[in-house]
Amino acid sequence: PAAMNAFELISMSQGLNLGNLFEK
Amino acid sequence: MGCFSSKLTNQSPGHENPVALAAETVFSVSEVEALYELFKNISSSVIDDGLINKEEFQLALFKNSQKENLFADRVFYLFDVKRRGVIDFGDFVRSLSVFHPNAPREDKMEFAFKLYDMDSTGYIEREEVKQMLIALLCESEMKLSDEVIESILDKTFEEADTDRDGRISRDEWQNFVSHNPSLMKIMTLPYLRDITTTFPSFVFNSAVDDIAT
Repeated sequence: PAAMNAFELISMSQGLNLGNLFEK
Repeated sequence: MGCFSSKLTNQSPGHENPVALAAETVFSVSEVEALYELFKNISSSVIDDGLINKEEFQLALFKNSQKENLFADRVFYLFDVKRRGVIDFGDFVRSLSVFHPNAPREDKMEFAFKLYDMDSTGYIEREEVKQMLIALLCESEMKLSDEVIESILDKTFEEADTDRDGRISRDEWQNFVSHNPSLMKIMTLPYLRDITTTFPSFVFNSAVDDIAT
């Protein structure tokens, strides 16, 4: 993770994974 | 041509006309109607009032209505365009439209900017990024020392904050994203391309006689 920029890390959050909304 | 006779009856308050919503977004009328099937599922999961509250949003995202998550809060806040503490169908469709694979890249960059500009100052501040990083670490149970966190922030701001004022402006953000296109991955939901096949029941509940696809 230390090699990644902060936004790359942040975008790994489950809370930003809106694909979950489409799971029935 | 272009005429639609609507039999708009028995619809929830806030269920905007699908034809009008399709005209405003990248979705077709059929896709808007398919999204209404999804919206109905989410908005009736706790209280069947035709609106999505935060608990229902969290339940749809995490299968757990009590899970507190900074990022889900941010997304909910941005979807709640009218600032009423709930998401109505029109806001749901307009917000999801940004995540369509065919939506303009500028709209995606702007949405992501607002997501990270937590205090709505028009800048992404270092403290905000730090707060989000720490929230991510807590969520993922990843452990990084303060030193490593600060060095990630240093490196990020070195790249993004080109005028060195300690914060990232919209212009700097656009420039940064264009050099780091992977950051926009979260802004595209491939599911939206196939929404009519995911929710085929929209056909039986259609409020529009002539479907424009």
